[in-house]
Amino acid sequence: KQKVFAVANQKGGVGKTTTAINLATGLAAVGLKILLIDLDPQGNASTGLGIEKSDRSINSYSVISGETNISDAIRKSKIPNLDIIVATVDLLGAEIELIDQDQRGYKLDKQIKSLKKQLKYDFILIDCPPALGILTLNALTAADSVLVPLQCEFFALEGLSQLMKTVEMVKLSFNPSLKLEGIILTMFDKRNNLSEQVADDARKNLGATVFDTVIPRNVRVSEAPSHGIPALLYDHKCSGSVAYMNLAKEFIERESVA
Amino acid sequence: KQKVFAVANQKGGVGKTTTAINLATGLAAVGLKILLIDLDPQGNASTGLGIEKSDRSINSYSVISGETNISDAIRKSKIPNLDIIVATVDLLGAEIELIDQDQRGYKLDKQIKSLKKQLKYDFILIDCPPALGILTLNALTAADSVLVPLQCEFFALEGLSQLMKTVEMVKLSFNPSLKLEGIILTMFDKRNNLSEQVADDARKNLGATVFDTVIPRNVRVSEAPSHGIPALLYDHKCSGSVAYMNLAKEFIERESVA
Ligand SMILES: Nc1ncnc2c1ncn2[C@@H]1O[C@H](COP(=O)(O)OP(=O)(O)OP(=O)(O)O)[C@@H](O)[C@H]1O
Ligand SMILES: Nc1ncnc2c1ncn2[C@@H]1O[C@H](COP(=O)(O)OP(=O)(O)OP(=O)(O)O)[C@@H](O)[C@H]1O
Ligand SMILES: [Mg+2]
Ligand SMILES: [Mg+2]
Repeated sequence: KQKVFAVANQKGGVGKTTTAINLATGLAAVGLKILLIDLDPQGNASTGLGIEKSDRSINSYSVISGETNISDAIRKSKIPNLDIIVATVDLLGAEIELIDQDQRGYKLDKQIKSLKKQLKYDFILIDCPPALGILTLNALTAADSVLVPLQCEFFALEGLSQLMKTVEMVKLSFNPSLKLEGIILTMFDKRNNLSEQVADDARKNLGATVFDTVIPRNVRVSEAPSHGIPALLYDHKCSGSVAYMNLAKEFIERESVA
Repeated sequence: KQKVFAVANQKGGVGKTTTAINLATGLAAVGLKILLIDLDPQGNASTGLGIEKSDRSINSYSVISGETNISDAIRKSKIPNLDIIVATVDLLGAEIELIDQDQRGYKLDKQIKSLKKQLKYDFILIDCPPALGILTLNALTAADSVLVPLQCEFFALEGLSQLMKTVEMVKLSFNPSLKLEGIILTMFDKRNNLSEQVADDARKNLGATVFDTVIPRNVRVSEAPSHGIPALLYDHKCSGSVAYMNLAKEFIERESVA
């Protein structure tokens, strides 16, 4: 119980936040208790779940800096079974402030471990910024497993090997039990060959770690955040929402056999 | 002469690298002497111009760390009038190594200033990573002006105010003459309302700082990097290339009246 997943990829704009929000919502929709931690100074996951910037005085920076106990930073979202810890631009300060501290990589892990005793959640998802800095390090150290959204584009594929090296490094020096949960193909556009090529390449090189479910490019998915709700609520029948619901089911199946 | 531009936006995947490569190519095509500096540890601009990862022993990390003199790190690209300084993942080290140094924000600026005496280039473009860390700080401190690619999506618009605050902060503490060159709307998809809304919003709030030229979403643009050449060479007739050529012309016009 209470397995922790980092949603990470240093390549920008690959669908980390969109996957974190919609996978969390899909899992909550089938009754699992989910906590989403927004660890990106941009605070997109917090906005995508409708929490105003003015309403984020207790946030993931307060948790990582040790100012606040994690259970005091958790709040309910509009979605049943889905709680969130929001993010603000204060997180930018964490990169500088933590750099000299010995335990800089373990700040989040310590806080999440203190939650473990309460066993409130089935899964905890952490949305990471597009960088391999101290924030992503904290997420990878606190995680049992890494979920990697991979946009079906050439530059995104190029960055994958660097991400895998970083996961190995974190495994060696910070978190020996860190695993790769899987690669999720996102923004697949059936109208162009490039998506097909990237998907084939990924499956050829990474085999079964690539989820069967592919998330299509679907404008309804990118419209949802401006309404402060996940795509699954904004338009549950669109191709993007159906895909995220299938991803949640596949995710649960993989977990139960793991 | 020798004006320096940082191509920056902490939001990931908004078209920084694609704009840096294709604007640089468009400017070089009309005879201007251009230097492109890849300051992203992902090294996408270097890959997009066809330079293998194995051929990057002298790079922007060697420049920023002071190991190499900037003029020894410059090399010719396949494009006439376009030179490049490549990037490797070594740049990730710069974030940690420079943090304690007083002059951490001025490393690139000092090196570029030493180039000024030779007056070899009309424009220098710096491709930034998706973060507001030391690398982007170095680019903003070395720059005369900032070019901001803005993807026509909701999350991208949300990040703009944070970027403007950062530019102001850099202006106050590091580089008083830093200006905003302009905002370039990218990946505009005429098939959906969201693009239209974001473009209208941006023009309403930012007025004339938004370039007239809008870059459309065009799959040929995203195919070009896998061939190691700019879209302008890969398919000069596609809508993306035509738009980048128009952007280069508008850029030159704006410069000559400035
Ligand atoms: N399946 C999809 N179809 C269409 N648009 C999508 C899809 N997934 C994500 N998007 C849009 O693409 C953009 C990038 O996605 P998102 O912000 O989730 O990526 P990210 O990896 O979290 O970015 P960053 O690196 O900045 O954190 C967003 O504007 C989002 O709305
Ligand atoms: N006009 C366009 N039409 C279609 N695809 C595009 C366009 N511009 C960029 N892309 C593609 O979108 C993706 C993101 O673009 P790019 O990598 O240039 O953004 P970036 O801001 O540099 O990303 P990062 O934040 O990771 O540095 C790339 O796969 C690129 O090929
Ligand atoms: Mg994100
Ligand atoms: Mg880039």
